[in-house]
Amino acid sequence: MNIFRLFGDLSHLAAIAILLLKIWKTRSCAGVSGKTQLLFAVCFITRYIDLFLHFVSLYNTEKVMKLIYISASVFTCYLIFFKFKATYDGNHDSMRAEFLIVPAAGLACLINTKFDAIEILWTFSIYLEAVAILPQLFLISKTGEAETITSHYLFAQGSYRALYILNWIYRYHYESHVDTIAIVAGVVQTILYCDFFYLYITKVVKGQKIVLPA
Amino acid sequence: DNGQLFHDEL
Repeated sequence: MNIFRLFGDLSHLAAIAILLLKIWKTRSCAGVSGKTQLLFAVCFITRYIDLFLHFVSLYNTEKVMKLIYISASVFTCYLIFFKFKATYDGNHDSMRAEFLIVPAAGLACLINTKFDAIEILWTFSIYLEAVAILPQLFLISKTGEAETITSHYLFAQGSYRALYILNWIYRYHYESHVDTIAIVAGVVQTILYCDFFYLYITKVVKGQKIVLPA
Repeated sequence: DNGQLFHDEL
């Protein structure tokens, strides 16, 4: 464990908490992509499938974190698609999720470290996570704006990815650890946030809301 | 090769 990974994971937890709090406090999921949240839930379930295959005793932080990620993302989906369904902006959340799921699944079967069910599910979750934010970014580009709290959520989510890149540089340097699939997918994912980072720094940090030109 | 690959990141 190094400081980049620690802060990356904490940032990831913060992102999940910010989104849940936003939905819970405002009793609304307006501006939030249900598809992105559904894709993240699929990512966590397929990545941490080992939790369901073996008896889980909560003796280490990692397992607790995995369970938090899975339950929080499933709960977020429950809020969006059931409890606060009336506030869900389904018409604007129009990116086709299958266009992300199918290529991620296909690529996971073709490019993986080992052709084994658990390993392919892990690889699929990595590829899917790389593009899972796209429906959310697409929704913002369609509505032309993002609430400040949604921007904070995206910033925390993007920071988590950027910190993971620093973590990989650190691990390559000090531990000779290289996981090519995770690194390539992680870099792709981080690049997707760059445009948003620019808007966040030029608008949100200065107290303005993100409004895109029509 | 012990069969199971070990992914230690979350």
